Amino acid sequence: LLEESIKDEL
Amino acid sequence: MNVFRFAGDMTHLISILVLLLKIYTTKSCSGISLKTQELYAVVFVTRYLDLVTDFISVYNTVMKVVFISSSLAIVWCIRRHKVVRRSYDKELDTFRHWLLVGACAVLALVVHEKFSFQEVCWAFSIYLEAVAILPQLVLLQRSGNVDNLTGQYVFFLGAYRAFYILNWIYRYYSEQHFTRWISCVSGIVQTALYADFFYYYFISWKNNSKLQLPA
Repeated sequence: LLEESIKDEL
Repeated sequence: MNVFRFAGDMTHLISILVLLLKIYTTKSCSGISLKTQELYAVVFVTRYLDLVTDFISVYNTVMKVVFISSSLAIVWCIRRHKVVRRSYDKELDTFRHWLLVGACAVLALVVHEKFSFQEVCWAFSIYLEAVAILPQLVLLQRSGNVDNLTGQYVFFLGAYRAFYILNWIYRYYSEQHFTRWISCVSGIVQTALYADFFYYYFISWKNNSKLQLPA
């Protein structure tokens, strides 16, 4: 399950 | 990407555009804290280290480039631009912001998600962003009168993180294991720092009077 990490936030 | 986060990013972008507009149209940086702008430049550089290593989306990359380049451009303007630099309130902008940098660096070395260079820098940038506005708020209180564009700049800058808090609440309920306390706690502290500014900003807006911060 691809854990959408918070690092995709600005 | 959810609507709260998009609204937050757009509000953040607007705050930067308002600041650039003020500096460009008035050729003046009076009322703007160079120290806060320097802290933001450090925040963006240390947070977007993955700019060249991880590609997340065109939007993500473009926004990172815009934030880094605009913050560096603003610092350059206030420091080097032959006209703008003359209006810098050097004697009012005396917050010892390197203390904030040191404190956030120590905190990031103690509290982080993983002990890696990138993660510690990321945590550092999150903590630093929370307090980066302090020199600016102190300067506004010292200079007393706040011109419209500066007031709008600080308002949008505060509003963006408030949208991010809604984004974290939304992600907490919509994604199984979304728990990022570092960002959430730091974001709440950041927004809380604007509380009194928002109060006086609302009062001035309601009375349609000039924004006055109590010294």
